[in-house]
Amino acid sequence: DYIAVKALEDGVNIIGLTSGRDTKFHHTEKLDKGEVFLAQFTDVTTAIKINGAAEIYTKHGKITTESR
Amino acid sequence: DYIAVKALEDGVNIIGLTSGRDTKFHHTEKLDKGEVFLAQFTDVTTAIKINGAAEIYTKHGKITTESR
Amino acid sequence: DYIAVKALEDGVNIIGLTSGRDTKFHHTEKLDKGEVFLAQFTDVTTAIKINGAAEIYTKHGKITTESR
Amino acid sequence: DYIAVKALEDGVNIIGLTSGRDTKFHHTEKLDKGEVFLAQFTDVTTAIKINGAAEIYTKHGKITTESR
Amino acid sequence: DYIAVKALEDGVNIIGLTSGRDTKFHHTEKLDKGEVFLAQFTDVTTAIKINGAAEIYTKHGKITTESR
Amino acid sequence: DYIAVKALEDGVNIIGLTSGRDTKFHHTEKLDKGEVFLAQFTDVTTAIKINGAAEIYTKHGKITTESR
Amino acid sequence: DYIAVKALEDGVNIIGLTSGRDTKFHHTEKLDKGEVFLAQFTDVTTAIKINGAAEIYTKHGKITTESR
Amino acid sequence: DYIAVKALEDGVNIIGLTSGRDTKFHHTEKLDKGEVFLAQFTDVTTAIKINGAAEIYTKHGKITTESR
Amino acid sequence: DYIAVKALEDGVNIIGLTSGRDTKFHHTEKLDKGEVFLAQFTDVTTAIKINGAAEIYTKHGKITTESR
Amino acid sequence: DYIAVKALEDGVNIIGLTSGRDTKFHHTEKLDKGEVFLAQFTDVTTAIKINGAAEIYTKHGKITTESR
Amino acid sequence: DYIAVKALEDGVNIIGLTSGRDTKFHHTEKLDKGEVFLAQFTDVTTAIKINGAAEIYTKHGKITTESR
Ligand SMILES: N[C@@H](Cc1c[nH]c2ccccc12)C(=O)O
Ligand SMILES: N[C@@H](Cc1c[nH]c2ccccc12)C(=O)O
Ligand SMILES: N[C@@H](Cc1c[nH]c2ccccc12)C(=O)O
Ligand SMILES: N[C@@H](Cc1c[nH]c2ccccc12)C(=O)O
Ligand SMILES: N[C@@H](Cc1c[nH]c2ccccc12)C(=O)O
Ligand SMILES: N[C@@H](Cc1c[nH]c2ccccc12)C(=O)O
Ligand SMILES: N[C@@H](Cc1c[nH]c2ccccc12)C(=O)O
Ligand SMILES: N[C@@H](Cc1c[nH]c2ccccc12)C(=O)O
Ligand SMILES: N[C@@H](Cc1c[nH]c2ccccc12)C(=O)O
Ligand SMILES: N[C@@H](Cc1c[nH]c2ccccc12)C(=O)O
Ligand SMILES: N[C@@H](Cc1c[nH]c2ccccc12)C(=O)O
Repeated sequence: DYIAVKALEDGVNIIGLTSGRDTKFHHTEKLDKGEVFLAQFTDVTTAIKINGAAEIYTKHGKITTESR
Repeated sequence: DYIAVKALEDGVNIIGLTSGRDTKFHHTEKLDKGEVFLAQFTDVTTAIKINGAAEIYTKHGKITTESR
Repeated sequence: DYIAVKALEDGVNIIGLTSGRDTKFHHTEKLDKGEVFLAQFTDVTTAIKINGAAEIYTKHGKITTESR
Repeated sequence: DYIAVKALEDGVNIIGLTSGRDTKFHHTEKLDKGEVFLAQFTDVTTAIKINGAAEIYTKHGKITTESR
Repeated sequence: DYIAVKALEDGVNIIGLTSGRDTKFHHTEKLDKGEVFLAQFTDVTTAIKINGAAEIYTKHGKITTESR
Repeated sequence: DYIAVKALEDGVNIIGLTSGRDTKFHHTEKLDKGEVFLAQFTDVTTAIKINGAAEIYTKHGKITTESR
Repeated sequence: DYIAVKALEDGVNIIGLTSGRDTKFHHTEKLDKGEVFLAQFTDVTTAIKINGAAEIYTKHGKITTESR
Repeated sequence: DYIAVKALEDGVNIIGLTSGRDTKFHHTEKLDKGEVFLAQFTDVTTAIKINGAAEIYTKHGKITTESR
Repeated sequence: DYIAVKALEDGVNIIGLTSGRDTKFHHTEKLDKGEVFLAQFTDVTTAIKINGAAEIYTKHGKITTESR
Repeated sequence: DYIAVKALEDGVNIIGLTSGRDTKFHHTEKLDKGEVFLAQFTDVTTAIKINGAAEIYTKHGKITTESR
Repeated sequence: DYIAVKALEDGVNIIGLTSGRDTKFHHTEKLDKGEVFLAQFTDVTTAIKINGAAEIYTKHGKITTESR
């Protein structure tokens, strides 16, 4: 399973959270407007948080995040 | 399997509950309005509780939570 | 497999029943109106009982429970 | 695989029958009107009997039981 | 795989036949009118015989048995 | 995989043939008019022969046998 | 995977051919008009030859053989 | 996976080619007009060649070969 | 996974290329007009090249090659 | 799972990010206008970043990146 | 998973890139106009680059590359 995120503005953050009993931020990928980031769920990453204006393409359809 | 949650207001809580015979809260992720959180079911997390106004995208369709 | 339950009133109970030869209540999650609870079937939980007014989203469609 | 049962009256019985060469009743869950019970087929439970007025949601569609 | 049987009259028989080289009746479940019986195919049960008036819900659609 | 056979007359035969290099009849189930027999393909039964008037429900649709 | 063959005349032959490097006839099932034969592909049978007038139900649809 | 071949004339050849680094003809099945041959891909047979007028039923649809 | 190739002229070549780090031609099957060749991808063959006028039936639809 | 990227201008970058706890750029493939790059998610590559004007074909549909 | 490439001009290149931490070109297949090349993703090949005018048939639909 992977999702796709298209940044609609500069400074969109895609944050990977760790698997296991302890949930921590392990990586933040910053996107500029117009860039796309494709990311899988993995052994390491079982949750993903997104902020800043973006389009998120998931198996449940397209979801948009709003600008802070 | 993963779900997606879009916060419609500040202070939305996404709570992971532990697997196994003993069901406890192990992590609460707080979202601000417009943020999105994608979360898998895992070995550790077999139930998820959500409160505050949000849209929840699941394999059974979209479900909205109401503000407390 | 997971189900989703949205409470239509305060005091909705979602009860997990144990797997194996001996069927017992092992956890009751109480929801307030407007909250949503997502729960998997697991090694520990092979049956779930729900009372109080709620919407239950399952692979067989949406089912509503009535208030006691 | 799981089924869902919604009780249309008090006193609906959902009976689990044992797997293996010897078929016995191992658990009866009693539902009050409006309650819902979700139950998997498991290593222990390979057949389920339902009496009392109820709606049964299965992969083959919805089936209703009649009152005794 | 499981089937569902709804009895349209009292005295409907659902007979489980044994797996393996030797095919024998190992269990007969008797249903009263309006009751429903859900049964899997298992290591022990590889064939099922039904007599008496009933509706049988299978992956190939609904089949009705007639009264003897 | 299982098939379902509904007898349209008395004396319908459902014959199981053995798996392996040697193909023999190992069981014949006789049905009376209106009865239904559900049968899996198994380690022991890799071919099934049906005679007498009946409806056969298979994954390829419904097939009818004619009276001898 | 299994196929179904309905004989449209007496004397329809369903021939099983052996698996492995050496392809030989290992079994011929003779059908009378109106009879049905259901046969799997197995470790032993990787090819099937049919002659005489019949309807053959396969995953690719229905195919008819003509009388010799 | 299996294919089905119906001969539209006498003398249709269905040729099995060997698996592995060395590709050779290992079996030719000759069909008369109106006969049908069903053949799997196997450990031994990873390619099949067909000549003479026939209808070939595959997962990609029906393909006809022309007479030489 | 297998493809099917129908030659639209004499001299159609279906070339199997080897798996692994070293990609070489290991077999060329020559087809005459109207013949059909069905070929799997295997441990040995991970790429296939086709020249000469032919119809190629793949999971992505039908593709035609043109005459040299 | 694989994605396809078609460059709409020269200088499109497709960046592979490493799996595991440490997320780093391990390879950047540069495309000229009109070229296509097909890339799987692998043990090594669990996230992909794309910049420059391109069309990205994913299981969630087509997504376009804009020029920097 | 395999893709199909049909060359619309001479000199179309289909380049296989190596799996693992080190991404290198390991094979280039050159196609003449009208030829078709079918290629799997394998242990060795986890990315493919295509240049020159061609039609690429993928699970995400048909994509065309333009002439250099
Ligand atoms: N560490 C948690 C992360 C997580 C996944 N899904 C969640 C839902 C809610 C809260 C946390 C999570 C886990 O792997 O299980
Ligand atoms: N600890 C429980 C959590 C749970 C999952 N599904 C449930 C349904 C009801 C109550 C608790 C649960 C388990 O893993 O099984
Ligand atoms: N302990 C039982 C719980 C159960 C599952 N499905 C049921 C149906 C009926 C009664 C009980 C059950 C089991 O795991 O099998
Ligand atoms: N003990 C039986 C229960 C059962 C399942 N399916 C049945 C059908 C008919 C009668 C009994 C059964 C078994 O596990 O196989
Ligand atoms: N003992 C047989 C029961 C059976 C299954 N399918 C059948 C079809 C025909 C006759 C008997 C059977 C078996 O397990 O194989
Ligand atoms: N003994 C044979 C039975 C059989 C299955 N499919 C067939 C087709 C044709 C003839 C016989 C058969 C086998 O298991 O393979
Ligand atoms: N013995 C052969 C039988 C066979 C299967 N498919 C075929 C296609 C063509 C010719 C023979 C065959 C095998 O198991 O592979
Ligand atoms: N011996 C080859 C046969 C083959 C399969 N697919 C092919 C495609 C082209 C040429 C030969 C083949 C193999 O098993 O791989
Ligand atoms: N030997 C290569 C063959 C190959 C498959 N797909 C390719 C794509 C491009 C170039 C070569 C290939 C491999 O097995 O991986
Ligand atoms: N190294 C990370 C890369 C990654 C995958 N998905 C992500 C989502 C967000 C941030 C990083 C990632 C991992 O394999 O898990
Ligand atoms: N060697 C890389 C090749 C690759 C696959 N997908 C990619 C995406 C981007 C960059 C490189 C790649 C790997 O196997 O993972």
